[in-house]
Amino acid sequence: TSRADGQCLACAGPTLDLESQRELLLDLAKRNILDKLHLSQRPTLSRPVSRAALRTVLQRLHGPPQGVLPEADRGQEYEIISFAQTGLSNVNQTRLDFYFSDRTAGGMEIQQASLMFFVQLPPNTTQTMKVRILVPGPHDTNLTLATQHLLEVDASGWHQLLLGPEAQAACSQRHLTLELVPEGQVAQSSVILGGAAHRPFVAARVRVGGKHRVRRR
Amino acid sequence: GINCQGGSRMCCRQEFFVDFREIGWHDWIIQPEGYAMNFCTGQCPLHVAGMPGIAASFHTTVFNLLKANTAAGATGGGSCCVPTTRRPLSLLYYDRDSNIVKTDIPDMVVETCGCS
Repeated sequence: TSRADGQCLACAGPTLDLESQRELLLDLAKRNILDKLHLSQRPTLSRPVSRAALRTVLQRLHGPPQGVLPEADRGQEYEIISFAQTGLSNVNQTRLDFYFSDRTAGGMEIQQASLMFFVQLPPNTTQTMKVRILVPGPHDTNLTLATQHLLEVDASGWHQLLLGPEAQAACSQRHLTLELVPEGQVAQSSVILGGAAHRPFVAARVRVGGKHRVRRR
Repeated sequence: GINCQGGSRMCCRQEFFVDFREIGWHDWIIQPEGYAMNFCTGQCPLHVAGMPGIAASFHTTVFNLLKANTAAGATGGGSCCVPTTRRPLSLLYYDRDSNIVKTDIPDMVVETCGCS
């Protein structure tokens, strides 16, 4: 910010008293962080996350793949962990809804997305789990099946499923709906846990603002 | 780069820590607890324009120009004390949907200052 006489603050040395300078710098730091996160104001938390769920997630978050040199115009990369909002569920299936804030008007490019969920199984049993990806029909009518995956679950604990392009497209559209349907006779006794420390979540690696490379043929 | 100490009036880097609890942002920023933003301050008289560090050849050029044009004739533009190297800040925070987001924000920490 330049002063009335056109001098740039950095050239003319500190002209403010220390307290005003501190206020100015803190305000600058806030604005800098919000601008670079493409936020107009600081977020107000709609649904607090339990410390147990946070601890579970922090064990899974990892930095960018090592040795990846930052390319020019790579755009900003984010890792996003979205906890499931449990939708309509019954003993035969569990519906999970995930919401993603759009980072900028330019939209975001999902690099990779995977579902993490915790299953409690009776000892020495295996379970086939069907994971359905549902997307809104034309004109946002009710949800239709986009694709489904079968997953063999052979022990209690966390299980990961890498999500394909249909699910990634739904994440880019800011709302992803999944259905977990246990198959077979064990179905009744296997439980998909949703408690504080075992909430299912989607981990997505997202890029925003990178110039889309035109592939030359 | 040079860190500001005592009454130094020449261009230097002033350390400045932003504590997220102090600005009331500790509820949505999970990690870190704050960050060293730092800033550049101090004078850049014409005989040190383009200094220090990697701009040495540029500094020599400016210096020769000054000698050739004598200080009086030098343009009034002056040289400013600005960041010459900056580091990214790794942030873990909640977005408005209470998703947990991790990202590296570029150019957030001023490492060194110099005269433009």
